[in-house]
Amino acid sequence: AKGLVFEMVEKHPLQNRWALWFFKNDKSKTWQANLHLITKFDTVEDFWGLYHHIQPASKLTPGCDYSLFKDGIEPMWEDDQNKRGGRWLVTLAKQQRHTDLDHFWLETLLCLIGESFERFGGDICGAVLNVRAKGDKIAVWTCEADNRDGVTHIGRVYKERLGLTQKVTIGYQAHTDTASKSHNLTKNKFVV
Amino acid sequence: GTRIIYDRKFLMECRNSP
Repeated sequence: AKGLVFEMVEKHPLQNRWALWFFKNDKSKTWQANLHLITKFDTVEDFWGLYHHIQPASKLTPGCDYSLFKDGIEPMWEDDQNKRGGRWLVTLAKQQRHTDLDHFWLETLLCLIGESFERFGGDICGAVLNVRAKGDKIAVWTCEADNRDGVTHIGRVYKERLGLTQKVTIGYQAHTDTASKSHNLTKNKFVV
Repeated sequence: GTRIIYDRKFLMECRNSP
């Protein structure tokens, strides 16, 4: 044998370090006590290592959430980086848990870590997955609801990446509106 | 500065690497 050639396997750095959070609904605890940081990563390879290690979205118990946020931003409205912002919200019908949820969530994660929103990537705070009996939700959170150019660019790119047809619309809601009204009354600030 | 951008195809190829 001529001996083995060892290759240095370099990892591919991401633009941002990301934190994955898990929320498990336990009514005996406060909302914040139910929120757990799983881990942080800042390379493509570490992302996949994590992704393959955790439950797929469709296998989570209803009431659970995953959140992926930039390091330093907590997955809640109250965070300074989120409080003036809002979210592009994708609501799924019950049956889509088995057909679309895992695909949509992975696509959302890839948009974030790959910086698909280009020059408006700085507007991105994170993304949230809610697994719920009445229908699952995925949302991309941005930092400034009044930044029309950034918000609409992100919405268009995101909708295209999910492969949604023109017949489907998704709406952007400011967190201040979501917090002050019951959810089904929250008006969309933008629609794509 | 420059932003490190990875397209979907590249990220998926990394998934399949050993």
